[in-house]
Amino acid sequence: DCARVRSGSPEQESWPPPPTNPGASHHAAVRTFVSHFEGRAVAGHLTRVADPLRTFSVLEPGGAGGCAQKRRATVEDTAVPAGCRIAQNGGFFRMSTGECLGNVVSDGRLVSSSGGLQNAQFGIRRDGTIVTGYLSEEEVLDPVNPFVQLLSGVVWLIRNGNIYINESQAIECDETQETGSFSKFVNVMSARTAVGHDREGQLILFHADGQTEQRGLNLWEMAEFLRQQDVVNAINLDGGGSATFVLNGTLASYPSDHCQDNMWRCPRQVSTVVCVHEPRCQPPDCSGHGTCVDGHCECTSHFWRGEACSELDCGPSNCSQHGLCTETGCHCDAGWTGSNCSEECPLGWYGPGCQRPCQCEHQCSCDPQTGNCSISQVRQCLQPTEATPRAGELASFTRTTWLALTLTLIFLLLISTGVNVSLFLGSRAERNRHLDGDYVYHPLQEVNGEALTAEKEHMEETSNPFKD
Amino acid sequence: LSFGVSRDDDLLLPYPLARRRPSR
Repeated sequence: DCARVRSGSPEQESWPPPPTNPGASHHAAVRTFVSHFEGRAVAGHLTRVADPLRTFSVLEPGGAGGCAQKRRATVEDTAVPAGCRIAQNGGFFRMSTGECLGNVVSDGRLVSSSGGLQNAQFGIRRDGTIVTGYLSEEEVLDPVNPFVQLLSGVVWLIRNGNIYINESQAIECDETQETGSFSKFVNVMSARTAVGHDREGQLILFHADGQTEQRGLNLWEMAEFLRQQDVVNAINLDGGGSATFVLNGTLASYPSDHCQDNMWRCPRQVSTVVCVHEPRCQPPDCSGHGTCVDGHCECTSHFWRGEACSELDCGPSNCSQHGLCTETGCHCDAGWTGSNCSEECPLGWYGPGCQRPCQCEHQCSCDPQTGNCSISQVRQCLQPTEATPRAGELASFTRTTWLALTLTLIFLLLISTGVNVSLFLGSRAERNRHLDGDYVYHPLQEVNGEALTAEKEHMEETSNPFKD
Repeated sequence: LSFGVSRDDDLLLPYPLARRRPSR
C-alpha cells in the first residue's frame, strides 16, 4: 500500500535563497557539543553553511558513477578526493548490495530516482531554493528549475519550525527500509545525522555519536535540539553505524560499528555523502564561458553576461534588429554591417557581411540584401575606376554629397574668374593713366593748423572783396 | 585508523526485512 506520487505537489516547504552578497564569508561554522539528554551525555557536531548553493554537494560513493556501480566507500575516501572541508554520511542504502536508495541528484546529475516514493527529501534547486519535504516524480525531474543537489531521508523532523515526526510517520513509505520497526526507529537512542536549514537560508548539518539502544539520541530529542538551534526545516538521514563526521579529511567522530578486531571501532563504508567545500560556481564550469572565482563566474567573452555566463548581451541596441547576438558580437543579417548592424552595405556590395560584390551591368549598385539588379533597386552606377575595393570609402559620398561638392566648386570657380577679370581691368587702366602724363589733385582737408588758416583767409578774401 | 573494514554491526533499520516488497 505504499503510495507513489507521480505528479502534483505533495507536502513540502520551499525556502528562497538569501540575496547574493559576493563579499560575504563562505566559511562553514562547525560547533562541537556534549549535551545531556535525559541524563545521558551525547557528543556531536552542528555545522552551519552559508551560501549552500555554491558550497554544498551530494556525492556518490567513491566519486561519480558510484551509485550506478553500487559502490560503498567510507566518508573519508569519498570526501578527500572531492575536496570536502566537512563531510557526513548521506542517504540510505541497501546494505547487502550497496544500492543507493531514494532520490539522488549530485552536482546537477540525476543519479537515482525513487519514482515518486514518499520519503522525506532535502534538495537545492538551481536558483538556490531549498526544498524540504515530499516530492512527486514530476517535481524531481523538473527541467525548468531542476534540483542541483537532492537526497532522501526517512522522517521529516521539523517543518516550518515545528516538530513534524508524527505527521511524517503517517506519510512515509517503508520501501527504503529493510528491518526493524518504524516506531522503534523513531524512539530508539542511536547515532544520528540530519540535514536542514535555518531562517537565514544557511544549511545545517547535524551529527551525534551513539550506539543503537545504548548511547545517542532518538528522533524526538534530535528534532528538539535542532529546533532550539533555530532550524526551520530538517530531515533525518542514515544513522547507527553509518553516522560519520569527517573534518578536513580526518575522521572526527566515534563510529559505532566494530572493526574485525572487536577491540576497535571502524567507520562504515556507506553510500552517498553530504559535503561542504570551497565555493563553486553554478554551473561549476560557468556554462563554458567563464572562470569561477570564489564562487562567482567571471565571463571570458565581452558578450556573455549573467551569473552563469549563459546570457548573450550585445548592448541596448540589440544589433538594431538587423542581426543576431553571438559570443563574438552582432552577426548581421544580409545587407547590414557595423558593430551594431546599423549600417547598410556600401555601394557595390551585398549579402552576409557585405562580402559579395554586385554583379550588375555598368557597375551599377544592387540590392544590399539580395544582390538584385532590378531597376527599382538601382541606386547609383559607378565609373569603372570607382568600382574598386575602396567601395567602403566611397559609400560615404551619397548623391547629395556629390551634388553639393560640385556646386561648391563651380561657385568658387566663378568667384575666382570674377576676381581675375577685375584685377586685369584695373591694371590696364592704371597703365593708361601713366602713359597720358596726367595727375590727380587731392586738396588737403586737414594737414596742420597753419595751412587751414591760410586757406580760410584765402577763401574769405575771395568771398568778400570789399573788406578793409 | 586503518583497522580494516567495519563489521556493519550497528544496524538502525526502521522496517522489518520481511515487509520489503519489490519495487512496482
